[in-house]
Amino acid sequence: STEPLRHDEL
Amino acid sequence: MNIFRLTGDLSHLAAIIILLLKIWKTRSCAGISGKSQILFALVFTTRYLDLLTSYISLYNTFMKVVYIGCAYATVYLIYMKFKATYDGNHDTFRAEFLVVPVGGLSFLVNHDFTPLEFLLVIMYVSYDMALCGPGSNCSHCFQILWTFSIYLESVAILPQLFMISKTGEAETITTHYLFFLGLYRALYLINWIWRFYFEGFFDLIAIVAGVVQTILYCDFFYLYVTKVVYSERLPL
Repeated sequence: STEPLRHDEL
Repeated sequence: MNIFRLTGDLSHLAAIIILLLKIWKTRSCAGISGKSQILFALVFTTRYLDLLTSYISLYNTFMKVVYIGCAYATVYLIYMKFKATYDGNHDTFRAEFLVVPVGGLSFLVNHDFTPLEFLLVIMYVSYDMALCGPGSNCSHCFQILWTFSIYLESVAILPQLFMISKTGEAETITTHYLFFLGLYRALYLINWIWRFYFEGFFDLIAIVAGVVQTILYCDFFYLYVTKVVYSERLPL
């Protein structure tokens, strides 16, 4: 998958 | 969002603001490692590139912009505006000894590729995409840069701690800065325990790097609690 991983933390 | 993550973020923000205000009010960056601040600016830049590609929340975007802005403002104050007060002779930690291994590690251990897969990708024996090119959304590059930032953040404070150990002392306000920075890491550890139990969230890269980073502050925490409370400076 080319969907970027979402990092929700700062 | 849980209370530990929120207070962790606010503690991080407090540390950054304390340092900026200290330099601004005293018109001096004596005792501050410019190298650590450059590394933190690099950390925020490489981690928050996703500002360009994905929106998470207003809070998330706002904090990222503030962190990046403050990091560059701090570097500007140290290396430009108050350059004369910068104690470069004592800021001798070799930052490349951190950046180069961390860069290598972020290629080898990240969420996108195992080392073998990465080898296949760079040899163009890859399965469904090359790293860059038409149709690429930069996600792999961003992922590696995110990993790089996580690893780098865990060791970015070392030039500052090295500088303090070299000069043998730190101003109280500098110790407050380090305390809030360490507190932020400790709160994030609790946040991950919380998220693991209540959300099933588990990010091994962030957790391992976070544990390493928190351990680096332990010696300082001990000195902070036992010494700074009673005296003006941090004797070592």
